[in-house]
Amino acid sequence: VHGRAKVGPELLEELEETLLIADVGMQTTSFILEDLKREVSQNRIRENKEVLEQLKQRMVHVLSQNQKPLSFSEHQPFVILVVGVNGSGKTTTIGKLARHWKQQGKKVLLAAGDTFRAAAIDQLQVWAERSNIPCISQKSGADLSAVAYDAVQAGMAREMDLVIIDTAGRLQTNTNLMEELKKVKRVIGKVLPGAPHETLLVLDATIGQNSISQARLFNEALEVDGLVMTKLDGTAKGGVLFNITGDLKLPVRFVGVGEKPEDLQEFIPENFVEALIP
Amino acid sequence: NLSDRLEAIYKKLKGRGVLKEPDVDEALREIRVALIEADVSLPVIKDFIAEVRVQAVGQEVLKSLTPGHQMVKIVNDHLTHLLGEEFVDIQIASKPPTIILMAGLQGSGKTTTVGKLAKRFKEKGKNCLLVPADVYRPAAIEQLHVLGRELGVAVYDAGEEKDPVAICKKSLDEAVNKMSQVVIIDTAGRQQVDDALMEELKQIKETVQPHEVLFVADAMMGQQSADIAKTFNDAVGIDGVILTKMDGDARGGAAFSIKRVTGKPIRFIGMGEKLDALEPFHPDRIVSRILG
Ligand SMILES: Nc1nc2c(ncn2[C@@H]2O[C@H](COP(=O)(O)OP(=O)(O)OP(=O)(O)O)[C@@H](O)[C@H]2O)c(=O)[nH]1
Ligand SMILES: Nc1nc2c(ncn2[C@@H]2O[C@H](COP(=O)(O)OP(=O)(O)OP(=O)(O)O)[C@@H](O)[C@H]2O)c(=O)[nH]1
Ligand SMILES: [Mg+2]
Ligand SMILES: [Mg+2]
Repeated sequence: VHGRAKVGPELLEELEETLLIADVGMQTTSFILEDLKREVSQNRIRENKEVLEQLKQRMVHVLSQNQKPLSFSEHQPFVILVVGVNGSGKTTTIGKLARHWKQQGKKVLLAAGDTFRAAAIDQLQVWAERSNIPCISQKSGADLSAVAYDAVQAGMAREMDLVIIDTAGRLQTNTNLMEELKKVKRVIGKVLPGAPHETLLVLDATIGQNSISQARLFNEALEVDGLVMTKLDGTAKGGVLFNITGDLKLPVRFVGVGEKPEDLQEFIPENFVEALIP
Repeated sequence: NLSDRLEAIYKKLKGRGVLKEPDVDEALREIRVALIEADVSLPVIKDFIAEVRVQAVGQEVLKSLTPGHQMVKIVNDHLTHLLGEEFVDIQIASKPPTIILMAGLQGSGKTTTVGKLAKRFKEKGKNCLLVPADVYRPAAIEQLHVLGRELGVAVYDAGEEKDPVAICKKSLDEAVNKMSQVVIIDTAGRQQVDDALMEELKQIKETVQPHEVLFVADAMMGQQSADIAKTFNDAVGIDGVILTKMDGDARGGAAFSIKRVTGKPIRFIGMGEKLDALEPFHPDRIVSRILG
């Protein structure tokens, strides 16, 4: 955009488009731009360069206010339940996270909780084998709660630092499948009070405003603790995060930037905003 | 919803007669909001709004409608028309096998949809050969074999071959041996900006010369749907589209973006994870979803 030129209405229109195209959404775009529009109209910001800086600062602020890192030290094992809609990247993200934490010297145990989809158990087992990490599984069709129960028990008995439980993808509007997740949370909590310590919702950056419905409904059902956004290596910018983090006050734990084990990054608001508004 | 919002705008209008420019523009602002909230890509919205404007300004308000309802009707009819008014099935090739190539982003539902298509063909008496050409995703090949076993449909065994192009080429010989009437090739998910994988897709297409390239897209896609579809279409030429995960509450604006930029028919929608959850596409249901 145009540096030291005097601010005109075109700049704000251009910014509105940039935000909308980034999937920020109508309401959130208006919210983000409203203070800026007022300051411009009252002549308190006079240069394009300044508008951009103010805008980015505001956006970084929205994303930063709920950020805090995951800390495992007070719980052993620290139990993470991974949830999200079909194809969002849960199993792959678990594979990446497990390897990442094992490399940091943590003892990790995985649970193949997707007992429904074809070859879902096999898929997680391949990731586990590649990092030489134990994976608890039962046969296809087994009950998610039974697998989760086994895994948390094993995690406790083997003194693991982390237990990560994979679940089958499900649309947030499928009441029965959301009930299944509520039940597994209760079951896990009975084996190990306070567990799962992190309910992690995996969102796909390519998805539009429906991510907001996903976040809201998964949160209503389960009280989500953190988010992961995947597929940011594509052209989608994941702008829905402004609405979701602002509204639900959730931290973004990691971002996925590809399909390989190393394609996992810490979420850094400044980098995220810079990619959205270059 | 949009209908109510337009009604509220037009309550201020005194008489009937003709749809005037400022009133049409006010309504179009509301329609733009609805389409953005529905995930229709911005450039697609711009063209659509311009076309509706041309149709609406100066139009006589029908005696049976209010101006607000008239605007909704114009928008509804135009969107329905653009989405393709009727179901167009995959054409069976005059000389078998009919070769179908699946393409799309990661996680869009390609492998599952191969299963659904195989079931549909089998029920019509056509025997299929499914080809697992995704060599990257852990257990992707196994996933297709599981579906094949579940359906009693043959799945090509590539043995030690690791190159997707070679797998596809050899699978066609197998199809001849088995006298398969339909070959459906499952490919790895790929980002449209991944040059190496887009090149691989082009090579697969060049090698097998498919009769049908199906773009499998997640109905929940956001603003990038237009660019993504256009890139796939420019790279390999899409013949048809399948929109998956329509059993959720996504508005589905991506359907319109994809149809608009490729001009290719949406053939089916995925309505669930089971292999019978594939329905022929009819525009009316998705139009009301998009308009909210
Ligand atoms: N490009 C890209 N692809 C990703 C990323 N994360 C996951 N994927 C791919 O997305 C596809 C789906 O990933 P999965 O891990 O199977 O997703 P899932 O949520 O477990 O899917 P279901 O269990 O079927 O609901 C796979 O092809 C992954 O390789 C990412 O950050 N970038
Ligand atoms: N609810 C719902 N889920 C679907 C539909 N189609 C596919 N899925 C699910 O979406 C997820 C991804 O499906 P896959 O068939 O593995 O997707 P893919 O495109 O082959 O994924 P990659 O090979 O990794 O690119 C799985 O959990 C499927 O069960 C649908 O129409 N509705
Ligand atoms: Mg999975
Ligand atoms: Mg697949």
